[in-house]
Amino acid sequence: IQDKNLTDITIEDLMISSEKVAHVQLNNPLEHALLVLVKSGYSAVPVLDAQYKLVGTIGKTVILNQILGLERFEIEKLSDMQVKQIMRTDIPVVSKENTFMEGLNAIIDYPFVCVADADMYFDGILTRRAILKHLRRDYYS
Amino acid sequence: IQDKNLTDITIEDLMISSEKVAHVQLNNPLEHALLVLVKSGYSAVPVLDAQYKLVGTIGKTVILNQILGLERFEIEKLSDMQVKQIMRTDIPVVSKENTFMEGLNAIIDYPFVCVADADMYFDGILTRRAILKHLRRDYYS
Ligand SMILES: Nc1ncnc2c1ncn2[C@@H]1O[C@@H]2COP(=O)(O)O[C@H]3[C@@H](O)[C@H](n4cnc5c(N)ncnc54)O[C@@H]3COP(=O)(O)O[C@H]2[C@H]1O
Ligand SMILES: Nc1ncnc2c1ncn2[C@@H]1O[C@@H]2COP(=O)(O)O[C@H]3[C@@H](O)[C@H](n4cnc5c(N)ncnc54)O[C@@H]3COP(=O)(O)O[C@H]2[C@H]1O
Repeated sequence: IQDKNLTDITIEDLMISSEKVAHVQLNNPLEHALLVLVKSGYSAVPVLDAQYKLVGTIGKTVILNQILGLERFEIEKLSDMQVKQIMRTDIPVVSKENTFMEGLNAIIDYPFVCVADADMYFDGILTRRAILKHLRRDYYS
Repeated sequence: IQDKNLTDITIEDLMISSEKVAHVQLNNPLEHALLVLVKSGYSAVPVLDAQYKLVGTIGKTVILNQILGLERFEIEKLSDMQVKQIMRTDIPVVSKENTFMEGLNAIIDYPFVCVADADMYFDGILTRRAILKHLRRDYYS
């Protein structure tokens, strides 16, 4: 990647590939999803179906919103609900052949964007950190 | 800012100034801090003392870690603990006179960095989004 300049670099060069991405499944109970998020330390992760196709993302904020009762957090609700009921499905998706600039545009409003092919098979995620590190290197050279 | 190029731009030009930044106080109970985080939607915010000096940051992950019991989340703990017991104090800080490049370096590993003066009076936060938007504009011109 070092020798490529910004117009030649693709999302595949910068993304974290799927095997290294923490994720949850459509049918997981919220309790399991929250544990994955807390243990991994990530605020939000992709949601995949049983065929490892991308279906959405889920984060701590939306889970906590669900359990925010009037007087106290209603933690019991977590075992009654599933990821698919509250995950976010209107998410930007890029392909690994997209350009660096397309990646930069995609992450202006999102800490990460999912990378998938035309059939929605999950390839990985592109993070702001990856883009920023690359921009910094570009500025120093 | 539009007319300045990257070597002239300072952190003050890009930061979100303090009056627009959601924050919590040192002595707030964790229950209050978690509510501020969930209601504002932010994953982490600055912590200030009674004089509005910067003392640290606090986020959902570290609060949720505290209440993660063996069998279930121990939500009662939240009213017993205070922000100052678990906030993060080893945080990067920049000054509003620092340069764009110093800001870019600071946010490589942090979604936001706090801006404060020599006496730690809180001036605002510099976010990755602000840096990325500016880099994108720079690339298009
Ligand atoms: N275990 C860790 N070690 C070192 N630094 C850590 C870290 N966890 C978080 N960070 C730092 O905090 C930033 C925000 O993480 P967050 O979990 O909110 O937001 C993350 C998370 O939602 C997601 N993400 C990143 N890596 C992931 C992975 N391997 N699996 C699943 N989701 C991931 O992409 C977002 C943006 O990530 P990005 O790297 O730009 O930015 C990360 C990174 O700079
Ligand atoms: N209400 C909202 N409206 C529109 N977009 C929203 C939003 N809340 C979050 N986002 C988007 O999600 C990104 C990550 O937010 P997060 O809360 O994890 O992480 C945030 C949060 O921890 C902190 N932050 C941002 N603005 C803040 C504010 N006004 N007060 C306190 N903390 C703030 O700085 C981090 C990075 O912010 P950044 O803007 O780079 O990146 C934000 C932004 O692109």
